[in-house]
Amino acid sequence: QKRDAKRKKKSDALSYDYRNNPYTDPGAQYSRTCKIQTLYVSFRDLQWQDWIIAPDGYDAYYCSGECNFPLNAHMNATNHAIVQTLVHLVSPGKVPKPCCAPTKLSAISVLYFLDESNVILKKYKNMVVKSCGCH
Amino acid sequence: ERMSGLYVDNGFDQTVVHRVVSQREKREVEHEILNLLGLPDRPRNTINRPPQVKRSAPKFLLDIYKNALGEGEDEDEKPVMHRHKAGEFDLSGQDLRAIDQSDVIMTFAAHNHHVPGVRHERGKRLWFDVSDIPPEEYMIGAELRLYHSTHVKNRKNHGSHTITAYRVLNIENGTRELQYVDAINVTSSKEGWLTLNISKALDHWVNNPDGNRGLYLSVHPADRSAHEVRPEDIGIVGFRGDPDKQPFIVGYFKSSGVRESKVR
Repeated sequence: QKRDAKRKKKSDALSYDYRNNPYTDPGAQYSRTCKIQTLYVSFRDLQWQDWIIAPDGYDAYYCSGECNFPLNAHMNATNHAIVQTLVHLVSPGKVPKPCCAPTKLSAISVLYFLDESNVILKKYKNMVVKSCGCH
Repeated sequence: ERMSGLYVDNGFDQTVVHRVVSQREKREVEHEILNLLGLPDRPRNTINRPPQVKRSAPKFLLDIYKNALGEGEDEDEKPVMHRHKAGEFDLSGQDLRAIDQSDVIMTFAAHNHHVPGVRHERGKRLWFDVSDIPPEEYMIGAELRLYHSTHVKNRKNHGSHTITAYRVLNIENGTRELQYVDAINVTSSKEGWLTLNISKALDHWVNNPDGNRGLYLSVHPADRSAHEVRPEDIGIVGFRGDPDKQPFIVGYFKSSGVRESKVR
């Protein structure tokens, strides 16, 4: 990734809008803290809506960002995450920060055709992130 | 500022310029997610003919999806029984309990399928392709759903009738070998869906696919005062009837937890 990015930078320095990228925009500090993010997979855009009957798409939520203290008001952190952060401050080169990960998950149900006449309604457990926090 | 440790997923090296993924890469990620869900590709035989949602079997599951499960599911929400809205399929308390316990619900539409050695008897034999049921799934229950219409042309058979479902073991030289499955009484004035418990028959077909010769429906006046009549003569809709009233079976399954891997 590093090599690729450096090559890109040299050859086409203006091909990306760095201001829209939370990792490169200096003003986007808030968006880099641990929080829930969405990658919506639209069955309709994929033109699969004729055999995936419901839902229209899947909210593939994920957790992303850094676990820096003080945590913002609505973010959960385990006691161990706090210990991990303190140890990280002591030895930043040896010990990583706590991990931004899901704290609550729920299921989704998908209704789709198995063939032209048979249909299945399937529940997928622990597929939707309800909240994120530092572990 | 010193660099921190090596991160698995949240250490952002400030010297690296992160790039935004292209539309093609985003599409690849979407396909990977669908692959994870076990939905790698469209089902067989549907490229030129999109399947029809207006048929009874998909409508039934859509009814469950909209009225019983709803969107935005939550593991600690109330059970299905307490949040079910009335749909058109008259779900019983037993159905709602099965929905609550199920990880997978499958419906199978009736076919006009010829089985070698079995004489075709119009309207009385129903066959279902249940080969897609994974053997590792634990079956909670299964039911046959038949639509009883009160609008029958030239109705000769009034009053109450008993519909009995049998599993077809064999039919040779006009002699049927049948095994009793379930029975239900219906009056000529009752319009709507009828359900028969066919759990044992479906379980047998899953474990013995070659033994799937379908179900035989026998209809008699409830008092046994007359001979057997054809199901359509008392208003039972067959697989040639209105698409949203055709017979189908429903299977409720508990997942074994084994994630299926599909070849892409």
